[in-house]
Amino acid sequence: MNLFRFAGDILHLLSILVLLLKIHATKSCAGISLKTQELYLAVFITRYLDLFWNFHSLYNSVFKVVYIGTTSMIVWYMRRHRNVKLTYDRDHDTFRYLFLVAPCAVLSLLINARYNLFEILWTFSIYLEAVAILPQLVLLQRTKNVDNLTGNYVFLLGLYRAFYILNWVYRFATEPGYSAWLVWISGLIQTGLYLDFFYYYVQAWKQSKKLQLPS
Amino acid sequence: AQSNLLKDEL
Repeated sequence: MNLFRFAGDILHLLSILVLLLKIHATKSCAGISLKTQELYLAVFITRYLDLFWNFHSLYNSVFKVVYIGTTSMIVWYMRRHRNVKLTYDRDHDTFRYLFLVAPCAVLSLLINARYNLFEILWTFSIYLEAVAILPQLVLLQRTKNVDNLTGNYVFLLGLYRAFYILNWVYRFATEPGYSAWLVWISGLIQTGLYLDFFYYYVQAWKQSKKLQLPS
Repeated sequence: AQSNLLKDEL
């Protein structure tokens, strides 16, 4: 465990909490993609299947339970809460699950470290996490005016990924024999997806203006 | 061993 990895995990948790609190406090999920949230839930469930038999550390186990729990709550709010579900922007959140899930499923069958069910599901979760933000980015693009909390949510998520890259660089430099190509490449692609958003987020912040994405 | 090494991250 190094500071970059720890910062990454905390930022990830923070991003989820920002979103959950926003929904809870405003009773609105306007601008939030349910597709992205459900994809993240699928990511967490397929990756953390080993929760019960593959104990690594209390730290990891607590985070796994918290990520699954908080993301489930967000999905529950958006689907079931009597007021929140009315604010869901389903007309703009039209990204097809299949476009993301199918290629990731095929890729995880073709490229994996070991050919067994749990290894393949784990690999699938790595690939799916890389692209799960796409429905959210498309929704932001469509609605143009991004409210502050939604913008901060996406920014914190991107920052979490950036810190994971620093963590890999640090581990590569300090741990002999450490290499993780599958995770690195997926992670680089995932972080790359945020670059465009980052650019506009920083611009808006510098000019202390409301975040607006171009068409 | 490699895949165990990967799985110490979240």
